[in-house]
Amino acid sequence: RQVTVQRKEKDFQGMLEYHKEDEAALIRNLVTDLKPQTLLGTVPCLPAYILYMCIRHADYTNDDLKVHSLLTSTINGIKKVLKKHNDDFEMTTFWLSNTCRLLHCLKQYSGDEGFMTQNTAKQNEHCLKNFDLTEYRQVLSDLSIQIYQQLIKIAEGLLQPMIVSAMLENESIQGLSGVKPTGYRKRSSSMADGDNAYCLEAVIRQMNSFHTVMCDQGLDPEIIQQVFKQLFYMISAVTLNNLLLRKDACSWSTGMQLRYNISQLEEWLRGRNLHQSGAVQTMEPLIQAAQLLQLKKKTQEDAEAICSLCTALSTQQIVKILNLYTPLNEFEERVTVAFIRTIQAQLQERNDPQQLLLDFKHMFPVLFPFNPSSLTMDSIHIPACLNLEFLNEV
Amino acid sequence: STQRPRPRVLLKAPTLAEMEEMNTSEEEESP
Repeated sequence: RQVTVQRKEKDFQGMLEYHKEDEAALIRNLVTDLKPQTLLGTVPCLPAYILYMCIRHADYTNDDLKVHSLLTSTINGIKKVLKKHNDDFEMTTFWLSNTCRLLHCLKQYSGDEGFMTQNTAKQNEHCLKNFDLTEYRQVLSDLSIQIYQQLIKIAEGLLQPMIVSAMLENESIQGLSGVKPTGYRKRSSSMADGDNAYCLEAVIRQMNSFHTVMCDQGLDPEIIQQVFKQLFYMISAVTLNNLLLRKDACSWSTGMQLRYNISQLEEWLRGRNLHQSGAVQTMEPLIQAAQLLQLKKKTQEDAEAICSLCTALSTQQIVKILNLYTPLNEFEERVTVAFIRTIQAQLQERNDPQQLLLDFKHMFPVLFPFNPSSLTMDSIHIPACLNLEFLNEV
Repeated sequence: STQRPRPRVLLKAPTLAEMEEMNTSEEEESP
């Protein structure tokens, strides 16, 4: 009688084994040569999970040299790919997302109880057994900061040419062009009519594109919020700086258009659930400048109203806007010297910064809050398109 | 009784800048 011994398929424990000589191919196929589009439709941050599963196997076999080598090659591979694609928003987002995810995995599975509070029992089985990778976590955190800075630089480079045109020059409110101050230079500065003239919709379209890419690549929501806080600060600072230098922009009608544009941006933030990001707060000086352009500027009461309203603008900025303010027509008066002196007297107690213009290149410090994943390693399988057939599931 | 897990061994890592330096010198050495 023939006896059939049926061997039970061994359970996948969420580890990936490879031979040392395949490390270069692993880094090439998973990091340096990988196109984010290849992984569309798969689990976001798949490379990070695969790398963690490889690290875990090297930890399981107590092979410290393999762990060192894999982490070093991974980090160098990521740096190389970022250098090569230093103007590619999608690629940079992809690697920010994956680097942060790898960092989260190294925390979530470190065995440190502080990072295990949301783990399932199964996830706790997937913790590292032999090595403490705290120092590598620091390196990955530093790398994440570098990638974040590259991402902001790319986004700012795309947005900056649009700002003055979209925020100050484009007239989307109908009938407003009839109430421009005398001598208003239409589309002045470098923004001539034509290709370089942008409307606010172009800015919003660009931000929609950034937001979609970041969400598709599984970037942590807290990081997406910080990206938009940074970008809104830059938009606001560039706009305000231009306003502070351009007489033709300091008018009631520009104030009106500006308030409308800001409200559109605020609405966009609400629509994308980003209103808690702190982005609106970064626009406060610009919001106040727009209001200042629209307030009455004549009596003692007007001066008091201006002083109590414009708390986010410095005395120097308020005075500059008042000095530049251009009446709409012969019926509106210029701001008098006496009025400006009244304002200065009321604000002399303030300890305001001396510089007139905002540092539009200022970067807020970025934070990467710990964000554990609910995925379990044994549920992750490697798609054939990655060409990683030399990895063995253990 | 629950077994206390063995303490993990700290793997020393170079800083990001040191890693880059090592990488650059390796690239320079290779033809």
